[in-house]
Amino acid sequence: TGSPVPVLSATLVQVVKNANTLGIAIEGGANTRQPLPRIVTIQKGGSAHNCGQLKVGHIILEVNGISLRGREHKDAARIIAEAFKTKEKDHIDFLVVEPRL
Amino acid sequence: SPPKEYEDEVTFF
Repeated sequence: TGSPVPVLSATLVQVVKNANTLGIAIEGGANTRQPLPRIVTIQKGGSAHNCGQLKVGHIILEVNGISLRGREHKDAARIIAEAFKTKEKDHIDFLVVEPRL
Repeated sequence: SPPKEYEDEVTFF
């Protein structure tokens, strides 16, 4: 188990793969100032935008039940890319949290 | 160019 992170309002968001792209950008990862990936862009026309529930600023805790804690940027990015690419599921489950101000 | 603190890695999907 990693360092405690205050998770007060984690939300499970299901993004259906209804566009050619997922349409998000993330920053951060283990060993950076932002230890869990954070959504920095949501592109119109992408699956994430179409789903309407993901927001810029959301921090991604899990992807399809896989924890991103302790994963460096490239590893987290690979997990997200594979979740979008796989044909085994027509959607991606994101567990996200809004950062507390 | 952006300040250095914002030069973290970003990946687009």
